[in-house]
Amino acid sequence: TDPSNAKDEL
Amino acid sequence: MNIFRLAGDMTHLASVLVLLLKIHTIKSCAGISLKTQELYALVFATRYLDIFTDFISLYNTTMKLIFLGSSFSIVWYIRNHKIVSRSYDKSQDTFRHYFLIIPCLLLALLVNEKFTFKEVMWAFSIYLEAVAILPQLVLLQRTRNIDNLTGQYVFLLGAYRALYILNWIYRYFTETHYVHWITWVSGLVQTLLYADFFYYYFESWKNNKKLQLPA
Repeated sequence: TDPSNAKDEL
Repeated sequence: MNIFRLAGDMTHLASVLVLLLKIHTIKSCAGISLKTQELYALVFATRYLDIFTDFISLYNTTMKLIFLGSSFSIVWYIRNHKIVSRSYDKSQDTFRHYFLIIPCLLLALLVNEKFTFKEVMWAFSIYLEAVAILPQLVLLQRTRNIDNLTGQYVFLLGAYRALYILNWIYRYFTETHYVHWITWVSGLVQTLLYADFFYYYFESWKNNKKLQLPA
């Protein structure tokens, strides 16, 4: 997973 | 996933469960703002547009489905359930959705990570979530007798936001290129909106008195 991805947050 | 993020998600989940408990078992939605619940349903519907296109994890998809399902069913219960809807006091819950939705939509069109439908909707959902609690806070101020479940519901929602801030600080120091101004600034605004509530919540808890917000 892309570590800088905020879209993995709810 | 770090401990703050997990604790934040679990607190958010707990807030939803507390509200569902009130609705299902006590069959009451007294003191709950339908406006806020409708805004949350809109927040999740616009944020989770990626649910079928981008798979992140089973945890992520499950939680998204729970938040979507619970927010829409809460709205349905308050509007349509024979017994629950009777305890909804429309005359107290007067906040206008449009005052929040339209500015958030305009802001999302101007400030977003990318000018695509999905990204604008995502930014919109972030801005709207930040202010979606306002109708609920206004209603709390008007309610002379805030019952324990309603107080706990709002407290858990605020705690969820505070834990997300700790999650961002943790991620900023442990991950590379983790900088997200849109979520940070909106999240900070969202958490600050709870400051007043937290103050009176802790005061009532400390003095073992019923929670009441000054008008």
